[in-house]
Amino acid sequence: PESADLRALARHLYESYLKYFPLTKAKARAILSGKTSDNAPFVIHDMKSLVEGEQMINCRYMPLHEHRRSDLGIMHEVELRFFHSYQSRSAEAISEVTEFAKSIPGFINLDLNDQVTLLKYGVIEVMIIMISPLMNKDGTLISYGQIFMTREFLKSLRKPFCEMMEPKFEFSIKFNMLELDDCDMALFLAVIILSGDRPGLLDVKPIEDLQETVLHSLELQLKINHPDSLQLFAKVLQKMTDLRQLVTDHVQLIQMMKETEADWSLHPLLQEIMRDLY
Amino acid sequence: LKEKHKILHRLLQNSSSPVDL
Repeated sequence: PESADLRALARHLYESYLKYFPLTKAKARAILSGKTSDNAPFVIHDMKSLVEGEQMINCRYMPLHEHRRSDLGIMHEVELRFFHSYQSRSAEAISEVTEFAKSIPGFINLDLNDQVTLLKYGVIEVMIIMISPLMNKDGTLISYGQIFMTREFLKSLRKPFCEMMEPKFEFSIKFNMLELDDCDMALFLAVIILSGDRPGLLDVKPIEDLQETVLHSLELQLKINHPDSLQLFAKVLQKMTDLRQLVTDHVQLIQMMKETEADWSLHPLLQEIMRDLY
Repeated sequence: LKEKHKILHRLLQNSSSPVDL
């Protein structure tokens, strides 16, 4: 019976994951490998294709002004505009992660302050795991898989923008080697969200109890789904250490950009999450 | 804490679909 409960939990979290996250790993890998009936993604590989690609995605924050600017001005503004759009998508993703968290059995019964803390500390880690399937060594899907942005292009942006994605590529390439599927991912995301060691938690015990159940479900899921992959459960859990360092570095970079980029404004939801984070 | 995280709090309290950000 216990094993049946753990399988039911895995199915429930997988269904929530499919409900709240629009681009699954299965879909992303199909797009990246060309095995989909949908159109191939538009490739952004330079400033010209960025401007073209930008017209395909929703840029809410800044109007187009490039016809009034010098070439250098266009580059400067396009980078800022692109990252505003990227922030807007991140805010939407945080909303999706929040809905997923609320679907974890027992989560909404936790102290409301603790729910806030778990999300504050967990969402960026979850988002990094979520973008991993969108990445390969050459670039990343963005905008729900409509666009593929090359890694070389991201590296060619001016500092500090060029430093933002490279650590995520390095992490993702290694993480993708674990070959988790969407159901494995759903359970792992729930484990990350239910971390009982986040700073400032008021009542740790119920969080740890919930996490323990999800951990058992993940362990069973990995045994069944990857019978030949030795120590996969341990390897997946080890990624949580790398994730914390990635988030710390990411937040430091964003906070530095807030100070050095005069035209930079951070989305209010990201401000909330990153304020006093690490 | 929830006072300092009004949007996050709103997302948590919202009962159905993700709210417009």
